[in-house]
Amino acid sequence: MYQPGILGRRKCSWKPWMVALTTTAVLLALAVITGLLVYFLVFDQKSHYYQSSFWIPSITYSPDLSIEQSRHRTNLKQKLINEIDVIFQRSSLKYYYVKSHVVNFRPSNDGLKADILLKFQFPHNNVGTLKKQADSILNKKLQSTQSSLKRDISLPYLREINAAQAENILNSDCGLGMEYPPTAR
Amino acid sequence: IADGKPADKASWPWQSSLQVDGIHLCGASLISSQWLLTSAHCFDTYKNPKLWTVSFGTTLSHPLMTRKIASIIIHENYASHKHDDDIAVVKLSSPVLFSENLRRVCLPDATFQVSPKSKVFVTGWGALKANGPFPNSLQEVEIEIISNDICNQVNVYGGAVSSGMICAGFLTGKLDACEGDSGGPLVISHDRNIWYLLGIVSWGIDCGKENKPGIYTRVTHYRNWIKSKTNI
Repeated sequence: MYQPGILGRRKCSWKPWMVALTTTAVLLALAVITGLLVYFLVFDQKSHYYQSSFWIPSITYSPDLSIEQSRHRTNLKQKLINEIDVIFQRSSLKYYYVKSHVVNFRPSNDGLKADILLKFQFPHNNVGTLKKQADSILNKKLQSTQSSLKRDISLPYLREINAAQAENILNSDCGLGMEYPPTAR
Repeated sequence: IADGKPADKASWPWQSSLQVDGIHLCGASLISSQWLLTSAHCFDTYKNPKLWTVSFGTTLSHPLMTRKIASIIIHENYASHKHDDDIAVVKLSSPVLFSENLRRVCLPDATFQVSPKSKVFVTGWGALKANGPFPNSLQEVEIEIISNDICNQVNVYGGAVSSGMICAGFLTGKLDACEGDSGGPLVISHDRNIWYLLGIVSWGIDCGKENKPGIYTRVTHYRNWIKSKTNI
């Protein structure tokens, strides 16, 4: 009686080209997923610009604050920008905060007012939430006794302005050009 | 610009090109969103503002932005082919919006002093040497201020440099402004990287020639005239 030949176990024998193809497809899929994640988490951010106004009770307005390159104006601008930088760089928005700019100073019957422009990079999907956070961070900080800045009640919340107008303001100072002398590398 | 090098993008964001029929004729400097400062002699041939176009950005072939000219105001005492009072202000047909690549240069106070040997930059799309080719990309060169006394020596310009002019370059020649750079800026960096407009490219004998440095209109000398015309 013929012992029926035992069928060799059907070896699952993938041909090399099938293995290569599958591996490539899997790697490709992983790369696309990673890319999309990176894009939406990192690159899908957009610049948002907000106007604000601060009241500085401890400083009296003086005419040289309206002279473009006066030392008083330059120093006070830098001081305000440093203070705002610290507020946001030590906050939950530190990864979204880009910079701030002092647009101008105005006299106020009890001190001085400063118009400020803030630039953030927010992901598309939660601009509103992050803006509310920025407002609450500012309000909390400016209410503390340490801060020389107070919220100007005439502009209690951040007000968004469009990019072209904002960039126009951010770049309206004179004389900003090549870094000189070139910083030693 | 003779013996210079191509400028990086946004290094000199106030530099503008004055053109007729798409041909670059002169440089100019943006001093506000609607005013340029340049040389009066640029308009010796074409006085009609409508003939002119202003372009901004580092390359002539692909400008960042262009504008037409609304008006040209030439210094009252300027006379064609003379060097004195070689200054003019140009009003753009509409204001520009500033950006990282388009900004204005600071104007110094009338009292602003600069000492000889101070390092300054002159920029432009002028010829790369006397009777040489014209570049498409903005060129820059670092030069030095030379005192008017030295520039008025017999073997230099023999008394032709007046108090309304400023002399810059090297007596050894080479690095210099050249034909087509007229009207462009001579700037100095002051106080935390802020650039001030010291001079306007005006005249010189040849380009980069020994004992013949460039002569610029001294902006501080005309600071009140500029204010009277532009209110800047």
